[in-house]
Amino acid sequence: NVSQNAPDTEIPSTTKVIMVASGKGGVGKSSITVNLAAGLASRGFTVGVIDADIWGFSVPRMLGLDDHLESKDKKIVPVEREVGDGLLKVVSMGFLVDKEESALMWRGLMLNRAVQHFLQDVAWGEMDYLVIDMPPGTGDVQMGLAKMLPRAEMIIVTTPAKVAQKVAVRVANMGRNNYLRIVGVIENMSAFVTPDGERYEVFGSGGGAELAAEVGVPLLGRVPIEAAVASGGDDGEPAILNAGGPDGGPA
Amino acid sequence: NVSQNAPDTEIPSTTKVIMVASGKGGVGKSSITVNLAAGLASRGFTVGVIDADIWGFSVPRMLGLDDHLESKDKKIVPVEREVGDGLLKVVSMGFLVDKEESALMWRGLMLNRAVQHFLQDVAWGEMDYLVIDMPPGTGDVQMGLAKMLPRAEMIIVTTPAKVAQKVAVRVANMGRNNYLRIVGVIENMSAFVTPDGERYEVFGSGGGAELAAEVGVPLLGRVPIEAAVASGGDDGEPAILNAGGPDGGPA
Ligand SMILES: Nc1ncnc2c1ncn2[C@@H]1O[C@H](COP(=O)(O)OP(=O)(O)O)[C@@H](O)[C@H]1O
Ligand SMILES: Nc1ncnc2c1ncn2[C@@H]1O[C@H](COP(=O)(O)OP(=O)(O)O)[C@@H](O)[C@H]1O
Repeated sequence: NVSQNAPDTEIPSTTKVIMVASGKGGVGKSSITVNLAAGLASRGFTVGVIDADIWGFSVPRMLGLDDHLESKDKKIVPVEREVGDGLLKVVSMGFLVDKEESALMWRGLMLNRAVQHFLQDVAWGEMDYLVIDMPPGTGDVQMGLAKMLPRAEMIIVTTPAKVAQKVAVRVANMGRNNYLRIVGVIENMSAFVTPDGERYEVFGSGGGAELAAEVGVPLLGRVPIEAAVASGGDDGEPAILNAGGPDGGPA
Repeated sequence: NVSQNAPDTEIPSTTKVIMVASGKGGVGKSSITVNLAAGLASRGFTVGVIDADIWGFSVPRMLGLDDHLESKDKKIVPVEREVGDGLLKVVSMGFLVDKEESALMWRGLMLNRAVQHFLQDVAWGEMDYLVIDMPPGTGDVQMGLAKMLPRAEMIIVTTPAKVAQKVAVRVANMGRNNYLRIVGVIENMSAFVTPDGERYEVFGSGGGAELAAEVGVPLLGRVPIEAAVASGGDDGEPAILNAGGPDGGPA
């Protein structure tokens, strides 16, 4: 039984764990992560967020947080943000690493230890969902998380472009090799639609459907290029909170 | 004298080495790399390309190459492609790593050794330019390359979005700490312009100028979102060869 081998974590057994993964960087994985988490919180849920994208640091900015992590009783306390009736609880390497020298020290085994800390040494408390922003691709951090969270489900984010697909398939294979269920694929930046309704497929087309077919999972949705998503990310106010939002809803 | 400490490589001392770097993935670094290299080759130059983005594998696809690397007299022979009067010579991890198991084995020290191989064990021959597609961000591979190529110059690619900038500044600092000259910043995907000339700044605006100002280098150019760039990448035919091309020309 795989779950008996997973080291204990502070994550409640009833928490639904969703890993947001991608083959390459820049497909919108962090954007999808924060909009999914904020969207769930806006419905009243308590949603944890782990920014495991050690070099990325996007998640704190995209949620309007630049706090430092506190510790209490030897546990790290997540940074909280209320969203409607719900709550976000966030940990990110971005909270710990604000000096360049220390950034460069976080390598190899230290990265794995850091991510392990986020699972074992954070006072998560009650959580309905835990959404994890994975580093792009496959590597030690991703493999470590997959092994430590055998109940997690994975969403893979890609773009319509074919260059994004090859490594995305490997990520799905890595997930499956660790007994994770791949919920589906989200195709992000699927097209740009002008206010008059003209549609331009600037990054190509069909990449999401092709990846979903190759992996044998549903295409959960196609999110268009929307200036609101990018500006929401830069301003720390996820687009999903201001409009119908780009994300169709939790899987 | 730093250059006396750099281990010997097969790169001729007269070759102009250009590192194309970025803070995060997906800003178009590989696209800029292949269009810069192909653009130079189309003017008659002999241009080497190293795809050091170990997990990226974009460069071979974007140049229409899916060969395997040959070896001759104990040296790796680059894959060649004629471009007009010039020539591209390409090595990429994508040529070596086509099985998932072996992809996962290329970690840590092995990545550094692989990149070192590309400098020391490749029969490069004569080359006017060597363009290197760096992994995004700062890390062992990037630091190793900077130390081994002290004469290299660096171009940093970013997007208009602010979330892309923080790590891009660290990349510039890493370059400077290794005595590399930062030539400038290219802002990619600066806006989408419809055939009627309507301009939409879908990823925000000003990120390139801000990064250039913060690093104290010129903004070399702003490349708009052009479907031709993405489809050229997917089809293996860099956009610069078919149009005026998006890139203003070599720095
Ligand atoms: N649907 C979208 N429309 C417009 N911009 C987007 C969209 N999705 C992501 N972006 C922007 O694209 C950039 C890359 O997204 P990000 O989520 O950081 O990618 P990743 O986590 O895969 O590296 C960011 O500037 C982000 O705001
Ligand atoms: N100026 C551009 N216009 C349209 N698409 C672009 C442009 N630059 C890059 N792309 C596309 O965006 C995606 C990411 O680009 P890529 O060069 O792979 O980024 P990186 O090397 O930074 O990860 C690719 O599908 C590429 O074809």
